[in-house]
Amino acid sequence: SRVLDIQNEYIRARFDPDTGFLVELENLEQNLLLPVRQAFYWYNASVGNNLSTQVSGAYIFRPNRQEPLIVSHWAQTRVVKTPLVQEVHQNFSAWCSQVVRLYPGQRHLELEWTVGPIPVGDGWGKEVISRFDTVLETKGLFYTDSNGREILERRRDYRPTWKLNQTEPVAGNYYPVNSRIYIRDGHVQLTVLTDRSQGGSSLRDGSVELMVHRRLLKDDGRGVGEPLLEEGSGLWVRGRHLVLLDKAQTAATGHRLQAEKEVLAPQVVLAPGGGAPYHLG
Amino acid sequence: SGDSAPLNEAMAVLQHHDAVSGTSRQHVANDYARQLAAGWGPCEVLLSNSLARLSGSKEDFTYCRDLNISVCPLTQTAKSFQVTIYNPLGRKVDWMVRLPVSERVFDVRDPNGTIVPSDVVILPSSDGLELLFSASVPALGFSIYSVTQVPGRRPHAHSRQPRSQKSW
Repeated sequence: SRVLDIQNEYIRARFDPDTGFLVELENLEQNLLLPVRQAFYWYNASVGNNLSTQVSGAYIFRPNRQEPLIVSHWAQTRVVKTPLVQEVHQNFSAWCSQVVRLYPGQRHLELEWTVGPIPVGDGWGKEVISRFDTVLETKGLFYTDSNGREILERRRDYRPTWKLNQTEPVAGNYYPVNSRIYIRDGHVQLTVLTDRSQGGSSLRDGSVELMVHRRLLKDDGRGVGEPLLEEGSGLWVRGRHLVLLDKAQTAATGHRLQAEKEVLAPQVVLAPGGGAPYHLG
Repeated sequence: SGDSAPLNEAMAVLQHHDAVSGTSRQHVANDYARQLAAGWGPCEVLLSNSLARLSGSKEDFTYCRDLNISVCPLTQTAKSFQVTIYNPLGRKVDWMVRLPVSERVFDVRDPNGTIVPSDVVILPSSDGLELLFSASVPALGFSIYSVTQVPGRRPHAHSRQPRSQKSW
């Protein structure tokens, strides 16, 4: 089909039928339409260079170049549409896939990613990111929540309390993301909620990226004494990003309520049934 | 008897950044995982006791730890089972339950015994099946849904084609 999209009463997500990538997000309730290209990339880990012998490792994120490499230029897609769920399954490579999902009544787009085991047979350590690129004019600003405290404004290549000499254009702009990261242009806000603490940044205006997995071949010399390299074939990681598109003025209502639902998510307990009546006595 | 203290202690140890960031040696990371798993066992018993008292029924409660990879021996083998959903949030939530199953037609009943809409979808990555239904759970409370396999009814599993389906 030339139309590849999923939609409920609040959200519509459109995908490029040629590449399989998410390319557009629409908030039907507020009549907001934002081109959003989402894809997976990986940074090639530094093993040291002329400027510094520092390698990328467990403590240190240091890519060997500013631009990450794309995992795949297209995704094999499959679509599931039922009354209770609509999903686009994207397979980017043997070690990177994603399900983009909408349930009825849901005001956010759910991206469930599965990454790993990261191949390192080529001798390159890899740090994998999910990146959202939009046309929002964010003027170098983005917002993250830090260590469970309030959401802080982050400005690219800047520190509020000293004059920064930026020597690491990627890692020097990465910040902790404990539950959310967002960008806005004064009118529209794009928020990404995470299900775990991750590193994140906005390295270009309109762009948001989150590191989802990493596998490294060198020890960074900061005390661990071994590289971030699990035994065997490596780890599979599965997690979720919840994406909300809102007006900037009202976005907080949406992402705060949804983040509560994520942190205090319902717990499922199963039983075969037919149990005996239980009385305290 | 159940006990939440071992999980409390494991969580306290896991406050160290080494436990979540990858800045520990592998054998240390393995030990963090061991402590967490050992703490969860007696906590499950505590939860089962609590649910038995609150619901008034002593059940053989099962906690499927591998639901994120669509594995749950009980739901994949039992012809009928109960799903208790506990909501720790201070407001009512509607939440989509997803459970791995091996059959294609189920009746799902809410706590009042009313049949609620459900679907079985095929997972394209594995060809496994998952049962979906929307559960409504009160604030700081729980709802118990009953799921029963329906033999002989025409399979309702949805295929991978991007076609729309009539709602139940």
